[in-house]
Amino acid sequence: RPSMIKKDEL
Amino acid sequence: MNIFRLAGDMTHLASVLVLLLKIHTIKSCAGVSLRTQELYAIVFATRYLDIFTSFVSVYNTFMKLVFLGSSFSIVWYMRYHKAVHRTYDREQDTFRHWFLVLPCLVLALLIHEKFTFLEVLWTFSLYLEAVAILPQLVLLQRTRNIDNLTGQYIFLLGGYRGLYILNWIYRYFTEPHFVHWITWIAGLVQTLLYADFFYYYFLRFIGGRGVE
Repeated sequence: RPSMIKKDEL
Repeated sequence: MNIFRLAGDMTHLASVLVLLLKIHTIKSCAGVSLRTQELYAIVFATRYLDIFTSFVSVYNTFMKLVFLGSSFSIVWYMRYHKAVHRTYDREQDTFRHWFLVLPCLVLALLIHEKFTFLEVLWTFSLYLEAVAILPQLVLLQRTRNIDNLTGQYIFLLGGYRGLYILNWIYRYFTEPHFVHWITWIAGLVQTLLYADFFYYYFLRFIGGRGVE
C-alpha cells in the first residue's frame, strides 16, 4: 500500500 | 528528491531564517502573529514525532531539527524575550487559533491513511499547517502596513508549499503508486489561502513599496 512508503518528505 | 522539493525545502528554510533574522537582529516581532508561530510549533512537533524512530537521510533529519528548533525558539522569543516581547502586538493578534486545532484533530481522526497514533497525528499536522497562516493573515489585514522582512517571510512561507505541489505532480508522473490525496488536498488548500496575499504582494512588493 502506498502509505507503507516511508515518509521521505518534510 | 527532485528540484521542486529541494526548492520547496530551501524556500521554507529561507522563510524561517528571514523571521529569525528579523527577530534576532532588530529585536522586533512587529506584525508577526505569535498564534501562527505557536500553530507551526505544534505542526512540526506532531509531524516529526518519528524523527528518532525512522531515519530517512541526514538531510531529512537535519531539516526536521532546524524546523523544530526554529519554530520553538521563535515562540520563545516572542513570549519571553524582554525586548522582542515588547514589540509583540497582543491586542491585534486575537485570532482564536485554538478553534483551528480541535477541528483539525477531529478531521484527522476521521480522514487518514492508517488509524495509528503516529499517522493520525501526522495527518493532523497536515490539516493544521493548511490553516496555520490564518492568524497571521488576519493580523496582516489589521495592521495594514507591514515591514519588508515580514512580507518576505509570508511570501516564502506561502511559496514553499506551492513548490511542493509541483513536486507531487512530478512524483505522481515518475513514481508508480505515488498517490497521497490527503497531503495533496491539504497542500492545495494551504497554498490557496495565500492567493490574495500573493496578489497584493506582487502589486506592492515588486513595485518597491511595502505591502499595504
